[in-house]
Formats: sequence, structure tokens, C-alpha cells
Amino acid sequence: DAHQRSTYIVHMAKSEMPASFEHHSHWYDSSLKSVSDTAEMIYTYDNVIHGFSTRLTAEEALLLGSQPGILSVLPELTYELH
Amino acid sequence: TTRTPEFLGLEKSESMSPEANLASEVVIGVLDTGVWPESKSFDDSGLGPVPSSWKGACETGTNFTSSNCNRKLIGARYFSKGYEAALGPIDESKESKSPRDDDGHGTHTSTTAAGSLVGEASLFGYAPGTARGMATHARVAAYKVCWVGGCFSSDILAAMDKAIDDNVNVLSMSLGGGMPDYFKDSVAIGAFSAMEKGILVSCSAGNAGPTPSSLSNLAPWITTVGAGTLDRDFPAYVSLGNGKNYSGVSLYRGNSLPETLTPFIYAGNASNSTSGNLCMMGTLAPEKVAGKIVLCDRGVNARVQKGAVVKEAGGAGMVLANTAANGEELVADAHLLPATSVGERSGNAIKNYLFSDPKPTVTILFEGTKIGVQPSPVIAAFSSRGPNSITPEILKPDIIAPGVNILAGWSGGVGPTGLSIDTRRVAFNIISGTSMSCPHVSGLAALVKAAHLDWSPAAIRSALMTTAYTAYKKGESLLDVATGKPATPYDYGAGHVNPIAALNPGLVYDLAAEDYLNFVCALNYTESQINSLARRKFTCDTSKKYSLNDLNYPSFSVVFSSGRSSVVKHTRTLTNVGSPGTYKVSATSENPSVKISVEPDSLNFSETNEKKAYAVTFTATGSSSIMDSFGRLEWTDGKHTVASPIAITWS
Repeated sequence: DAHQRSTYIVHMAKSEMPASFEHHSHWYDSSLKSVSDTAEMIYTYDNVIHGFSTRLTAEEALLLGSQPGILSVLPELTYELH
Repeated sequence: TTRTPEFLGLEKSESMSPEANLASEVVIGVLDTGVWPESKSFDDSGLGPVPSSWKGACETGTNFTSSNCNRKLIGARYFSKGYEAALGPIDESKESKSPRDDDGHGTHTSTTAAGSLVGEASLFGYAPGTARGMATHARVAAYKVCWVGGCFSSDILAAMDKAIDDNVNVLSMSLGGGMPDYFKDSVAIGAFSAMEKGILVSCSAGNAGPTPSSLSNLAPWITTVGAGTLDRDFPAYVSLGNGKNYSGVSLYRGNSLPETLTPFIYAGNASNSTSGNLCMMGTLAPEKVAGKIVLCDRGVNARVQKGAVVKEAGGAGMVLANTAANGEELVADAHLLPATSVGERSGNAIKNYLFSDPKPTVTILFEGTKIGVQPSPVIAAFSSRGPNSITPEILKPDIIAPGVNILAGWSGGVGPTGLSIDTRRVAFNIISGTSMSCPHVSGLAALVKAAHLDWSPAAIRSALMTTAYTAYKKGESLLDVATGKPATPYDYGAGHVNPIAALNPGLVYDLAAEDYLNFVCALNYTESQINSLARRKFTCDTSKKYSLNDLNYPSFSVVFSSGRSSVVKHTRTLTNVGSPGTYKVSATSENPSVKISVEPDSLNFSETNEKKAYAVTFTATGSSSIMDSFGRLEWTDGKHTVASPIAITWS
């Protein structure tokens, strides 16, 4: 189903943030909105990565991955207790 | 835990452990199923104010408020946005949308790492004693990331992000997810940032053993922990109608079996299902098992669930037999009916009796707790094994610690089997897994951190690894319960943790973030992959020759390429963290066709923090018919022994 959404972890190259953005969260938001009007951020991350998690269709994920400043758009993984 | 402190020598060497006021400055963050704050293991008596550096918080949610925290449990947060985005809103009638632990696993791991002393602890009288965590004075911060539907990487990343902000010193993560490459693995990515901030990240190796190359959490900036046994057992014998007895283990407490022998049946003969032997739900015919003891084969469904299936079908008891997958490993369970677990050999002998006697009978004799069991430790069959499937040049696991039949705190919201039909409630539970060995190392790392506040995570890991032991007191190699034979570094890494020795290792192999970046350059990571992992632009120097063999790791994994160069060189740098001294090296190879030479063979340290480099050359003479071989390299000044395992393979 092309409309099926999955969670992705989006890694951003913070050093490539355009100077027009005052805060990196605005840049993340703008990048996300460039591929989806409805997708919302689940988390933004500051320490572990520069980036955020969100729900996207496979097509949106592919498109986002080709945007400037995007390092990778990785599908979420599930982990299990040992 | 009621046995591991003594088993690890912590109680005899209390005077050598770091001062309580130093240990109480260390915070262990545990990413797991949350926390049961009412556990006595979180009693904060005698603890001073929370460390001034602490920025964490206790979050409010279902049946949890900030008043559930104290000077022991200083932080509790939950991360469910990723979980809910994937699976829909949490059903709060089934799981707490808060840091509260509805499962038990998180309470078990956090109390193992840093639980306070609790007298007269036991599970139904089993494993009685004073329970305590490894670092009794350290503080605990719980980060709930695992829910009924699993642990989602978006939540795990968020929790690690927050734990770094909160200023934890150690992160304990008893979870894993396959073997993704480091730049795709949220745990590895989060652990890299944590490492850069001086936080040691200890992770479980996984329970996919004894299959080779079955390890999780393989990144070299993670401390990867496998599992071994204690010297404690819970014997419950199978006594057959033919007079023969077989050893088993059980944590059953309840109504006894009748004193007379009870009719006995093989589950596979009491079912119309092809998998009836496994005692899966709904597969046993009540008319065939009612009033009888049923032999079920281990595998596929949970061990305790098999007991529940037998009970529901009207069975009087259960004998659970290992198959080849588990060999002779005996894991005790708090079954809902009289039941015991036996090894594969005993299971086969019992089945022979079952199939040959027209009217087989049996009873189970529960003997309680036995300590002083030897040999111990032995490597648990379930503990995941090397070699490292992502980077064969890094030996994993790093170390083993107790992970079989461990008693620790439990959630008041669930019975000891974790089954919904189990209405019993216990303050402590006994469970097994590398989930249990990981927090042992997390707590011990906290002790080393308390004693050496300026040490990096790599230095702490080095101290734990180079002082670990690989042989019993009389000199025989540690055994692997999966085979009954001597274990190898692919099973135990550097060996079994020896915390008192780790407090004073003499020398350490230190590493900083830059070293790991050079390592990923050697892996030929792209700039983008490195940026994803390290959150900054780092360009590998094209004029520089990066080598995986030069990462300053406390162990050696040597990969010879078949038909190519038969000489492999590794370099290492040792840092003196003890008194001045001269260390001499010795290197042994099990395989006479592999020669090991070390240059120089003596290192003289005249001051603290002095660094000295050395090189090891591994030379394969002739073609080896053995695919794997092992060895050991030791530096000693007569007072300290700084030991490294060597694993050699031909690709």
C-alpha cells in the first residue's frame, strides 16, 4: 500500500543548515513539510543524532532522502529484551 | 541478587571497594520496561542528596508520580511516542503509560545493577539471603522504552538523548535487535554519543547461542556482555518407576505431588497435533493427560507456558526436556504446577523409559537451593557467540557475567512467570538471560567509575576485560554448557568479570571518540555515514592508511586471508594507571602453525598516565586446517596481569 506510513529516523547534516533558519528545529520542520503536509515529528533529537523521527510513506521517505542536508532516512527498527 | 556479590568476591573485599560517598555520585541509567518503585531494593536509607550534576526527573503518568522517586531512584521517564505512532494509543488498562514497570524485567535489571541491601530476600524460599545490586550506593534512573508490543528505536533514541542530558554515568541496555550496521543501529548510534560524553554503555550480547556469529550490540564503543552460571542450583529430581533418578531444576513451590508414583505420558502421545510434544496452547488432549505427569520438549513457546498448558489440560505435573538446541543447560522456572527441567541426555533416557514401559510412572522431588555447585561459572548455552558478524577484526562478546538463575527485584504487577494467569505476586524473581548479566557489568562499571572518576568508558571496560579470568582455580579452562567442552573467546570474550581486580588493573587500553572515527574510516564508511553516526563532518584522510587492527581494543581478533598474506600486524598502546613498573609480555598460541611475536617485549612505565605502544605480529606458517584458533597475550609486572584474549580465523 503506497499510502502506508512507517516510522523513519531522519539524520540531518547540521553543518549544512541554511543560514535563513534561526533554529535547527525550524529547518527540520521545513524539510519534513517539503515532502509531506501531514507528517508530524515524533521526536527531535539533540544529543544522539541531529535529526528527528516521523511517519512517512515509502515514497515520501525516498523524496526526503534526496533533499539537501539529509544524511539518511532510516526505517525504524524494533528491539527486544534479552 | 543474593549470590553474585559473594560469587564475584565483592563481599570479602568490601574494604577494597570504592567509598560509599564516591559510589553514590554515580548514576546508572537503565533503558528497559520501567521500574517498580515500591521495591525494597529502591530504599534510599543512608544515601545523601542526589548528585548536584543530576538533571533528570521523575515523570508523572499512570499510577506514577514524582513522589515515587527518592534518593535511590532519582530518575524515571517513559518514551512511548514511537510505540504509539506505530501501534496506536496505549491501552492504559493493560500497561501503564508511565515509568511504572508492568513486566518485571526493568525492575530486575535495575535492582541487579544498583539495588540497595534487602534482608531475607527469596523467591518462594529459593535463593534466600540478603539481596543487593552490584553498586549498592549508586543511583538509578529508569528510562522505560519497552512496551508490550516491543522496544521501538525512535523511543530508544529519545531515551538515550534524554539520559545524556540528565547526566547519567553508565547506561545499561539489556536489549538488542539483530545485527544492523553501526550507522543504522539506533543503539550503536546513541551509544557513540554517550561514549563521547564519558558514559559507559553496557549492552547484553543476546540469547541466540550457542549458534556462532549470533551476537547483538557489536559496536566497539559498546561493552557487550555474555552470560555464565553461578555456583547455585535448584535441584528437582525426576524419579522414575523403574527406580532410576535424573537431575533437574525447578523453582516450583506449592502443593506437592502425591507420595506414590504418578502415571507418566509423553506430550507427543497426548495430542493430535504434530507439535504436540512442545505443549503448545490447545494441543494436549485433557482425557489423555488428566492426573498424569506430562513430558514436554523444550522449544518454540515459553517454558512456563508449557506448564500452564499441562495444568489447563488437567495434568498433575510436567517434566520439561531439553533438546539438542539447549543441551545440558538447566534454567529454573517458577512453574504453576509441579515441574522440573532436565537436560537433553536425561530427557532422552526418560523418553526411552516412557516409550518402553507399558505403564510408566514418575514423581518429582524438589530439593530447594544448593550452593557451591562446581564447576562454575560455565558459559550459558543461550549466551550469544562470536565471531563478530559485522567486523570480524573486533572480538565480541567483551566479557561474561552471571546471567543464569539470577534473583533480583520484580514488579508487583505481574507474577513470576509473567503469564497473565499467574496471580502470584513476589518481591523478587529468579530469571535468566544476557539481560541479567548486562546489569551486573553496568553496576560493576559504576564501582570502577566511582574509584576512578576520570577514567574514560574505554578505560573502565579495559580494566574489566584485562582482569577477567578464563580458567577455574585449579587451572582448567572455563567450560561451555552447550558442549561440555572448554569454552573459547568467542563464547566468553576476555573471560568472566573479576571486579576487585578490575579496580586496580595496572594498565589500560584507552580509546577516545577520534580513535573510533579512525576505526570507521578503516571500515570505509562514507562521509555521510560517519556524519550520521558521529553528528559531525569528519573526513577520512585519504593519505592515511587506516587499519582495523590498530583500534586500541583490549582483545585481538586476527583475520588471515586464505591464500594471501600470512602475516597480520596489530598495534596497541597501554596507559599506566598504577605505580611505576616494568611489564614483560608473554603470548601463547593454541595453534602451533601461528607464531606470535611482540615488539618490544618489555615496557617500562615511570609515571602515571604514561603511554607506551607495542606491536604484535601474527604469522601463519603453512595452511591451517583449523578454521578458528585461540591464544592469549599477557603483560605482567609481577603484581598486575593485563590479559588479552586472541581469536584467530581464516577468511
